[in-house]
Amino acid sequence: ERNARSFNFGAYHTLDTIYSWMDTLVAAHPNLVSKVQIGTSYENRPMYALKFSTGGNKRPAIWIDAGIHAREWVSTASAVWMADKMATDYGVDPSVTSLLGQMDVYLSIVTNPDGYVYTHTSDRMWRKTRSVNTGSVCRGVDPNRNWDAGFGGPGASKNPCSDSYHGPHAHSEIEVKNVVDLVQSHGNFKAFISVHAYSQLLMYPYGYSCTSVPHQAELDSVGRSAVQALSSLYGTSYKVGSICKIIYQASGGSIDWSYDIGIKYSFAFELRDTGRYGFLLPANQIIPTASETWLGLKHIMEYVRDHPY
Amino acid sequence: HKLFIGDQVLRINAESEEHIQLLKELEDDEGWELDFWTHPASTDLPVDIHVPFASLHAVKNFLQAHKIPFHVMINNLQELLDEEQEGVELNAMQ
Repeated sequence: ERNARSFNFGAYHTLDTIYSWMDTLVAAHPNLVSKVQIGTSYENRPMYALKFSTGGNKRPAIWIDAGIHAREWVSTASAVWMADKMATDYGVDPSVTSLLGQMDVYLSIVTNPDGYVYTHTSDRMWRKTRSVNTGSVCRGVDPNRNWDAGFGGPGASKNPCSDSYHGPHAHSEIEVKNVVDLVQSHGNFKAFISVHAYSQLLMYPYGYSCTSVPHQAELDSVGRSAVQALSSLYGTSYKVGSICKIIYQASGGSIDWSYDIGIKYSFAFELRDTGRYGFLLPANQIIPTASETWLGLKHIMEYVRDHPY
Repeated sequence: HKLFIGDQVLRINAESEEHIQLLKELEDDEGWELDFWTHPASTDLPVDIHVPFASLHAVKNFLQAHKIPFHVMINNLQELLDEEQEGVELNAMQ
């Protein structure tokens, strides 16, 4: 695993292996990729974002996170593949070269490390963080109901035993707070993209409200073009729309928070499933999933690059 | 490791708003320990529910009684998990 070329991208890996692989990626591309520790998790594991940058200070940036829901393994596995793709395509693919010539990309591959480890060691179906809930025997908060965006509203549970428990207060989860602090202290993020699995959706805000965001038409158009690019590879069919309108009302979500603090290009992917496996997508589908997602993601990033604001 | 022997994942294709409402009632019922992988929202999107073995009979009866169409998406969750775990271990060894 110390050799980036021998790493099997078509397999699911433990947290230690992924973290170790990040070092090999950084070592292979020292002038492009660095590993930024954005904080530690509830159980004191380091949280990292890979920073893709060709220089400059606080350039306009794109945030991408995967694996905030622990059991969504294909999200994390796809992010590993896409990190490698972005690094190896720099200087080869004119689009990636141009993007990274103008913007930085921060990619958090395992945004819920405690939960991810727990899915490997104890409960493959675990979704939440692993924080202790005072007064309850149940642990964990849904980190995608914990953001300061309609916090505690419809579509989030106040029951600590629920898989969609919103937590005691907004940003109570250190994993969420670490991302919030990075994004706010940086101050120049132009896009915020969360990668989830599964059900083949590309969504934009809002989830906490069913009213349309001011940039609805533009976000819808960008989303549809991105999905067209994604589908061009294998014909995978995606739906595009606001979280509330294409799934259900859900408050406290990450992309609602990012949009409300002024990051216009806020999107969430729900990656591929064949309709047979749900969260247990077989490892042989990781690379096809990542490959098609990369096309959609790249389209959004190109659009962000070409439409500064 | 938590085991999921005999647990199934059912894929439900709701055909009406009434079906959606019934599935939402099911979601609120904590007694059957159901894990909604996707949630009842509209007839456009399927609803996937991880049903523990102990609740399978009751849930299937509920769906059949209300004529809500479903099929078994994953027949035995643990079998799939075992295959996945085997792959992770094999790869780690390599």
